[in-house]
Amino acid sequence: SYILIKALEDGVTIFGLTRGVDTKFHHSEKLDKGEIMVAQFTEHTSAVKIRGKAEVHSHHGCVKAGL
Amino acid sequence: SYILIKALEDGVTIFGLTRGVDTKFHHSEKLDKGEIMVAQFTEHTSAVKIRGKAEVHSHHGCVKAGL
Amino acid sequence: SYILIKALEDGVTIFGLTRGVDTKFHHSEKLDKGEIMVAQFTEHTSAVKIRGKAEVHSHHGCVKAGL
Amino acid sequence: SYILIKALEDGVTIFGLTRGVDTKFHHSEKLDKGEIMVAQFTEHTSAVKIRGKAEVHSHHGCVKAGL
Amino acid sequence: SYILIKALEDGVTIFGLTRGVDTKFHHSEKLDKGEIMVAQFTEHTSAVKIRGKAEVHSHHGCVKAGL
Amino acid sequence: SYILIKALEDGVTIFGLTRGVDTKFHHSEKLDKGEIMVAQFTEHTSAVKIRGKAEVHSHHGCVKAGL
Amino acid sequence: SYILIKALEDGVTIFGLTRGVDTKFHHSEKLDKGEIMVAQFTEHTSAVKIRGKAEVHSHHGCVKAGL
Amino acid sequence: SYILIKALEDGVTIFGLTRGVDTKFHHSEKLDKGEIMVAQFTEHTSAVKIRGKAEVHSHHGCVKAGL
Amino acid sequence: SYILIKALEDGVTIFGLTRGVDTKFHHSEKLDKGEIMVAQFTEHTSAVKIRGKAEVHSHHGCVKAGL
Amino acid sequence: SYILIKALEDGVTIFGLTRGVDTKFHHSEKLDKGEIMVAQFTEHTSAVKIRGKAEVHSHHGCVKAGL
Amino acid sequence: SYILIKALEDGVTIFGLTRGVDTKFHHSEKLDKGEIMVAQFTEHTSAVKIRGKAEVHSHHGCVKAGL
Ligand SMILES: N[C@@H](Cc1c[nH]c2ccccc12)C(=O)O
Ligand SMILES: N[C@@H](Cc1c[nH]c2ccccc12)C(=O)O
Ligand SMILES: N[C@@H](Cc1c[nH]c2ccccc12)C(=O)O
Ligand SMILES: N[C@@H](Cc1c[nH]c2ccccc12)C(=O)O
Ligand SMILES: N[C@@H](Cc1c[nH]c2ccccc12)C(=O)O
Ligand SMILES: N[C@@H](Cc1c[nH]c2ccccc12)C(=O)O
Ligand SMILES: N[C@@H](Cc1c[nH]c2ccccc12)C(=O)O
Ligand SMILES: N[C@@H](Cc1c[nH]c2ccccc12)C(=O)O
Ligand SMILES: N[C@@H](Cc1c[nH]c2ccccc12)C(=O)O
Ligand SMILES: N[C@@H](Cc1c[nH]c2ccccc12)C(=O)O
Ligand SMILES: N[C@@H](Cc1c[nH]c2ccccc12)C(=O)O
Repeated sequence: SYILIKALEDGVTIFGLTRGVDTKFHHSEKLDKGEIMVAQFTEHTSAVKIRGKAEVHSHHGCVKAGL
Repeated sequence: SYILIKALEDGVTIFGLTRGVDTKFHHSEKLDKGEIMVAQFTEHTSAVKIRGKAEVHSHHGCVKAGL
Repeated sequence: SYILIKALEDGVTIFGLTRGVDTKFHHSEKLDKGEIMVAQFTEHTSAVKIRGKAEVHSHHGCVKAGL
Repeated sequence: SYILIKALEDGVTIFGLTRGVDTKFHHSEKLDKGEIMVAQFTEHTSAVKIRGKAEVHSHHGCVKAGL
Repeated sequence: SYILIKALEDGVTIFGLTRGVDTKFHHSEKLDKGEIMVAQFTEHTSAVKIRGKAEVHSHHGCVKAGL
Repeated sequence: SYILIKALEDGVTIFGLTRGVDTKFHHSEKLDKGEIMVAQFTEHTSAVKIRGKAEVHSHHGCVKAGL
Repeated sequence: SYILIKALEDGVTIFGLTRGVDTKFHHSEKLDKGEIMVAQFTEHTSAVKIRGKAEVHSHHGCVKAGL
Repeated sequence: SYILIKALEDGVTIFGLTRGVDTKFHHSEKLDKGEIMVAQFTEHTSAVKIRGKAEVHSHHGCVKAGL
Repeated sequence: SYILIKALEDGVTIFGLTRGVDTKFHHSEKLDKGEIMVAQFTEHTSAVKIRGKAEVHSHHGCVKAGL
Repeated sequence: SYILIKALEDGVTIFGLTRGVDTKFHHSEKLDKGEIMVAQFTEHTSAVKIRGKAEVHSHHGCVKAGL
Repeated sequence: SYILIKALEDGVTIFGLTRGVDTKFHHSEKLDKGEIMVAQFTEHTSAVKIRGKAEVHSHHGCVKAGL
């Protein structure tokens, strides 16, 4: 399963959090306005954090991130 | 399967509870207003607790946390 | 599969009952008003008991606990 | 799969019946009015009996137990 | 998968029929009016017979037993 | 998967046909009016024959047997 | 998966065709008017032929056989 | 998965095509008007060809064969 | 999973393309007007090409081939 | 799972992209107007590119390629 | 599972991000206006990034990328 994130402004950041005993950021991807990232949950990523104005599309519909 | 949490105020806290015989907090993630966390249930996390004003999106729809 | 419990008052208690031949409480989690717990059934938890005013969201919809 | 039982009076009793060649009660859980129990079918429980006024929520909808 | 039986009178009987080459009754459970039994098909039970006035809830909806 | 048969008259007969190279009756169950039988397909039963007035509930809906 | 056949006249015949390299009739079951047969596809039966007036209920709905 | 074919005229022919590197007819079944054949895809049959006036019921609905 | 092709004119051709590193035609089946072919994807066939006027029924509905 | 492509003009090209570390074209199939190709994702094909006027039918509905 | 991307202008770029501990671009595919790419998640690709004006079709519907 995957989620789809569309940046609604420059500088939206998508953090991948590590799977396992520890929970750390293993990667952060910057998106410019209009760019889209489609990301799976994987062996290394069990949580994702989104900062900035963006649409987050998942099984639970479309939720707007940002202020 | 995963849940999606959107913070509606600063300082929303998401606690990961350990899977297994014991039930302890293994991680707590702070979200600022507007930030979103999408988190799976995993080998190490079998329950999640949410404190603060937030939208919690899961198979059971969207439920508002907080006072 | 998991259930989602939202406390509608302070002091809501969620008991985890042991899987196996015996049925005992292995953990009890206290929720304050507005707090949410999302909990899976696991290798150690095959039943859950909820005491106090709360919304219990599961495959069977939303059922209100409490008097 | 699990069922959800909400007690509508004090003293509602939920019996777990043993899986296997024999069918006996291995556990009985008393619920007070308003309390909820969510219980799975397991390696040790292949049938459940409910006595007293209660809502029983399952794949087959909500059925009221009791007189 | 399981079926749910609600007794609409005292003395409703639920028979478990053996799985395997032979088909015999291995257990009979008596329900009083208002009592509910939720029973799975198992390694030992491949058919169930219901005698007396009762609601039988299964994948095929709710069917009333009895005269 | 299972089918549910409700007898609409006395003497309804449910035949279990053997799985395998041969097709013979291995069991016949008599139902009186109002009695219900819920029967799975199993390692020993790959076909079922119903004689007499009865409701047969299956994935394909409710079909009335009998004249 | 199984199909359900209801005979609408006497003498309806249900042929089981062999699974494998050869395709032969391994069994034929005669149904009298009103009788119902519910038959699975099995290790020995990969096709079924129906002759005579009958309702054939399958995943593809109800189709009437016969002239 | 299986398909259901109902002959709308005498002499409808159902060809079974071999699974594997070669594609040949391994069986042809003649249906008279009104007869129905329900046929699975199998280890030996990976394609089916229908000639003559017939209804072909499959996951893709009902399609009429013939001129 | 399978597709169903109904020829709307004589001489409709259905090509089976090889699975694997190479992509070649391993079989071509000619259909006359009104004939129907129901064909699976298999160990040897991972793509199918249709030339001529025909209805192609698949998970994606019915699409008309041909000019 | 497979996609279905119908050419709306001559010379529509369907490229198969290699699965694995490298991403190269391993096959290109030319379709004339009206021709249809139904193609699976396979051990060797993990992406497909379509150039020219065509209908592309997939789980995500029908999308028109081309200018 | 796969996503479908239709370029709405020349020069749309689709980046494949590596699965594993590291997250790098392993491939970028340029699409001209009207071209379509249908791409799976694979052993080597666990995230995809899209830059430029395009339609991105996924389980979460159709989302427009670009300014
Ligand atoms: N390292 C954690 C990351 C995580 C997943 N879901 C969570 C929910 C809450 C807190 C942390 C997490 C794990 O794999 O389990
Ligand atoms: N350690 C517990 C955590 C837990 C999961 N679900 C629960 C429900 C109630 C109480 C505790 C829990 C377990 O893995 O089982
Ligand atoms: N220890 C019991 C707990 C339980 C699960 N479901 C139940 C239903 C009724 C009574 C007890 C239970 C078991 O694992 O089976
Ligand atoms: N010991 C029985 C319990 C049971 C399950 N389903 C039933 C239906 C009828 C009677 C008894 C049962 C078994 O595991 O099979
Ligand atoms: N012993 C039989 C019981 C049974 C199941 N389904 C049936 C249908 C008809 C008659 C008997 C049965 C079996 O396991 O197969
Ligand atoms: N012995 C047969 C019984 C059977 C199942 N389905 C059928 C359909 C037609 C005739 C016989 C059958 C078998 O297991 O295959
Ligand atoms: N012996 C054949 C029977 C069969 C199944 N489906 C068919 C379709 C057409 C003709 C024959 C068949 C087989 O197992 O494959
Ligand atoms: N022998 C072929 C038969 C076949 C199945 N589907 C097809 C589609 C087109 C042409 C031939 C076929 C195979 O098993 O693959
Ligand atoms: N030989 C190719 C055939 C193929 C399947 N899907 C495709 C899509 C495009 C081009 C070729 C193909 C393969 O098995 O993968
Ligand atoms: N070789 C790549 C092809 C690919 C699949 N999906 C992609 C998405 C973007 C870029 C390349 C791809 C792989 O198997 O993973
Ligand atoms: N290398 C990462 C790529 C990735 C997938 N999903 C992500 C979400 C956020 C950040 C990175 C990723 C992984 O396989 O897990």
